Amino acid sequence: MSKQKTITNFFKRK
Amino acid sequence: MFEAKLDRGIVLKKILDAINQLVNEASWECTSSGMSLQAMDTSHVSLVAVNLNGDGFSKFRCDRNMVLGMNLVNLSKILKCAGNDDKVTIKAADGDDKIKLIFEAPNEYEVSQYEIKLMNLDAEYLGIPETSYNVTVKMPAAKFQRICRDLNQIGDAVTISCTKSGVDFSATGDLGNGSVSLSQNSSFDKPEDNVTISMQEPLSQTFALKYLNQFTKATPLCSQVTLSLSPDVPLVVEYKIIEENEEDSKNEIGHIRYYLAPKIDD
Repeated sequence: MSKQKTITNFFKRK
Repeated sequence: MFEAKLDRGIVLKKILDAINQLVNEASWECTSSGMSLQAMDTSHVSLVAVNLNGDGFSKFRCDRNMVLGMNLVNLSKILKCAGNDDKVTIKAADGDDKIKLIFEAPNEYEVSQYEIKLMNLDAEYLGIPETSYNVTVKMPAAKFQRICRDLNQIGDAVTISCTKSGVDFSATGDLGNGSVSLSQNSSFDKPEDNVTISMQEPLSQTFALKYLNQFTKATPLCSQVTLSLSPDVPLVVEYKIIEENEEDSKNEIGHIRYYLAPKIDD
């Protein structure tokens, strides 16, 4: 089963 | 004082059509070099970044940096009042709580003015790291739109696989499965139909079609779309923003980049 990642898993808040 | 004039107002309409279902509210950052916007969808799975170069406008003035927060659905409604051939000017005075939109018809004797309220938005800005991508696919934007729409009939997600022989888009669902394979091709006469694949290493990644179908709302902006992929990083879907002038000349004035987080096996 694949799981949807979020964009904040990859890009950090400034 | 901020003032930006586009000779072809239709470009702004197309930009808003490309983003306003994904994000309802966002802030435009205006600097002397241009206008930009960055926003995530409500579930934080995708991010859209728009960049418009100041020199792409027929008039551009930004005395000091400004952040114009607004409801994009409302901006879109107001832009629908502009004719496709109207010149569109956006004006904002320092410290004001609204912006003015001025539409000048090509007949030169009809001018419309609208004002839209600004909002204070608690925007979260993300740092997008410089990435060198393993795979870059440049293909007709209409073809990509068609593939995403068709495969969404089969399933909720598309697996994009790239090998030496080309790129495969495939989906699986309760009713069965489907796939579309593209190999590199180039046509001297119709460069807009070209498929260009550059690959360092084979790769296979899965993405939610719901978001990709939202991204393809940008298709009217540009004849080609670029997909950039690397293992375990968000996919980038890029459309150049092309202004077509009366003489049929095409001018690249910016870009829209959509970032989509992958689906990863647990």
